[in-house]
Amino acid sequence: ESNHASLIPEEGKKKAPALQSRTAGQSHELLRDFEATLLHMFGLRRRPRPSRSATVPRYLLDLYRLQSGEAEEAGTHDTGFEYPERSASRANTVRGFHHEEHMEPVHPGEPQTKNGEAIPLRFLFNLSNIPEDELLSSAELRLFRQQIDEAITESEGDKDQLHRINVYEVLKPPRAGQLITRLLDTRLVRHNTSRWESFDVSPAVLRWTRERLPNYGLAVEVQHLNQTPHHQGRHLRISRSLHQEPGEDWEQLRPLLVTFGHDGKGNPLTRRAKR
Amino acid sequence: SPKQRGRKRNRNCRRHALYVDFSDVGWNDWIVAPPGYQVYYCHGECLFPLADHLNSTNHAIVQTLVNSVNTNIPKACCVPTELSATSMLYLDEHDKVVLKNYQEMVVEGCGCR
Repeated sequence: ESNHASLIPEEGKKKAPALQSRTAGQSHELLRDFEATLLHMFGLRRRPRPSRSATVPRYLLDLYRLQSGEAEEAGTHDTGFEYPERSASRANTVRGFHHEEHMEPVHPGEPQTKNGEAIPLRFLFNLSNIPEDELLSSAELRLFRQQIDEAITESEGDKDQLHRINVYEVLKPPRAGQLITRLLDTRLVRHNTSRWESFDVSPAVLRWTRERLPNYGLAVEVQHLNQTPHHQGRHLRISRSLHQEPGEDWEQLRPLLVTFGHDGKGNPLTRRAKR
Repeated sequence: SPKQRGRKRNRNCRRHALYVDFSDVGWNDWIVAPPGYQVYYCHGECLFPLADHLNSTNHAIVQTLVNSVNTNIPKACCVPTELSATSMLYLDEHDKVVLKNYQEMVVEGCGCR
């Protein structure tokens, strides 16, 4: 009967009836044992003390609710939410990372362009805390698209609503204004909707984690096909300073890197109906 | 008597529930979901597997069986016989959000083995 099988460690069981009678000392000791077992199970050395600024991305909360069957049970399943079946079916651990914002070049109010062309923005994600025994199988970069105001778009032709989003792996340490990149994923989108876009960045992330190759980050380039200046860079929420709407929660809209891995303990995150 | 039988039944091996509400124990700052954990565990006696009513039928056979039990052999243990998975969403020591799924975490059934 492995420790996992029942989280109340052996010596705890005899105290459990006492816990019902709530003797403070024993219940405290029992809970400390239980916490130690839980931390061990999660591979944590000590009890986490999250800072106030820690944010739980809505995407991971939705993943949890769908996977545990809670959303189904509560009847609150958001049909627009695409459960990443393929990635989740090979992973028992999902991690969310925000980019190291202090590494961003300081932004003036407007998007970076050169001769009218958008230049890619670089995002560095610190993946050094992923445990060695966790084998990543896939990773996605999630970017939020903000609908551009209706009034403007109605007066425009069809083509004018199109933006091309390119996601690159940065291959060399960036030199002044120049990035050596390799294209990972690209997509043509219309700016008349607000939604999350998911880009497959597995090749790069697996090179950084499995092959221990240097991680120079990802770069995102957004081109408005008609080069209309006032649309350039407005549609994708990729920087805190660019066009933040009042009351907008940047922490929930900022780019999110999600990794799917397996540490060999237990089965993958296939969706379960609540028992 | 029903009262006596009731008490005897409670001593047998079965699954006991012990719900840990994470906000009660102050863990809800790092465990985002679920709000608590149904920590079932197995506890109780594993009596020799002969039901009492058998004693009244083939009396001689049952007596032979019961008296031939070798008391040096350790009793059966009350252990989990069916387990199910659970997943948890938590913040690790680097403020990173982790969704982890573990098989064999919730005791669904107990038995004497």
